[in-house]
Amino acid sequence: MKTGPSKQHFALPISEASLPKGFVATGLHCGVKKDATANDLAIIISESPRETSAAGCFTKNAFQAAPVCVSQEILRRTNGRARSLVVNSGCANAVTGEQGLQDAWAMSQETSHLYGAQEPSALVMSTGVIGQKLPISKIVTAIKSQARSAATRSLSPSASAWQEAAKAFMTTDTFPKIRARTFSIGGADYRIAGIDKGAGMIHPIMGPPVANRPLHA
Amino acid sequence: TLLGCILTDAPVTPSSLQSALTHAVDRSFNCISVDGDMSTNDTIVALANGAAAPDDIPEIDEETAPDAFLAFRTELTNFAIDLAKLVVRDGEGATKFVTVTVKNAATYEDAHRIASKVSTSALVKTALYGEDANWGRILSSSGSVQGLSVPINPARVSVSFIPSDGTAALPVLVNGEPKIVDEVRAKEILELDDFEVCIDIGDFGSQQAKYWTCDLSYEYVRINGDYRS
Repeated sequence: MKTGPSKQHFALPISEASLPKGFVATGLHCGVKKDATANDLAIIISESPRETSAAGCFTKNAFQAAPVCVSQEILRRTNGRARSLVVNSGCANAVTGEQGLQDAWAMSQETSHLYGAQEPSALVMSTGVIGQKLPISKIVTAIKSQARSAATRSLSPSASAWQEAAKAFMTTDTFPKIRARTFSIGGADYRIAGIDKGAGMIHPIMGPPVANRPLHA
Repeated sequence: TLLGCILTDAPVTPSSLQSALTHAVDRSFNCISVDGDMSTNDTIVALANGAAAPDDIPEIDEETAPDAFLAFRTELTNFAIDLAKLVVRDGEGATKFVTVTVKNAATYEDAHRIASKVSTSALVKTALYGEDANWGRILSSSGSVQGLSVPINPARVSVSFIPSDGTAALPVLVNGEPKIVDEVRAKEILELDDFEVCIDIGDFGSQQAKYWTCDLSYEYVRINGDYRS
């Protein structure tokens, strides 16, 4: 048995100048993971005065998790105008029945309240163990801690806030995966940033949203 | 599970963002494999908020601004490929990052299916871990793909190992005929952290697909033996 190469050099710093304008992000520990030092909840919100467009590609697994179903439904209901996302790690909220759907909707609803939306419009993602219910009260409490009036609010456009968000995506990942760069189209400069996670159960076959099951709001 | 988000301050219409994302995902995240298992939660989302564009600049749209759309789609695709590769590099227990290229296939779908099959073969992946240039397993895996639009002609297939350090490739099979493998050179290449396996179908088509995979190690079993408990 041999030791694999260190992968820490893939964890790169990002410059604030390369981050897209008009987004705020945060990553925090809310209590899904046992390790109190590990981030397990990320929130990203667009605060752009222009309308935000949203799109998604989703697993074609027959057992789509509750957040997968809810996010597709949100894209449909908003006609692709969602402007935020909320992500938890440590629990996949998959194969969790009706309660799982309610929990995913609750995550979306509470995140939407952060920017004054009454209807749930935040995209939702979860990752972790399959078949366990989310500790939804802990998650909702943590989302509420990001309200504009809250002293605990950590949502920020800073590079460090994005890095904390990337850490909140991680499960068995050994480094946070975040990249950002600039590009030009027609003489205009734009920025693009991305966060992803994954280390095992990786062979994705994803496609655009389909409405495939009745959902409850 | 794969999760990801891509955020940009470019202005893009919702339908065009979905079109560009679907194109990008098909050529990036849908071309990676660590262990061949598809999650219940795999999701990639994209948000485009237009914050870098003045109000009078219209959103990029596939129908009304095709040149701008194609430029955006190319940027998005290349960016998605970079993000997707990070996942493979961090594959549980992985010690190798391996690009599987299938070229000169009749269709992209044929090339993609062959590359996917090789990238998920447990025997290929354990050989990669053992740094064994076991091209026989690569061929066997390639040949097991059913329902290709044009069946593989074994007499036309070539296989090479291509190092990432810019040195010469090592052909191990040329037009269906095995070469005498320089095992020392093979070991040099397979000891690298990154290298490529190139499978030239030698068909009259010219379609190519790339897949990114990793080796399968003892560490993978250790990590996953008690993930739930």
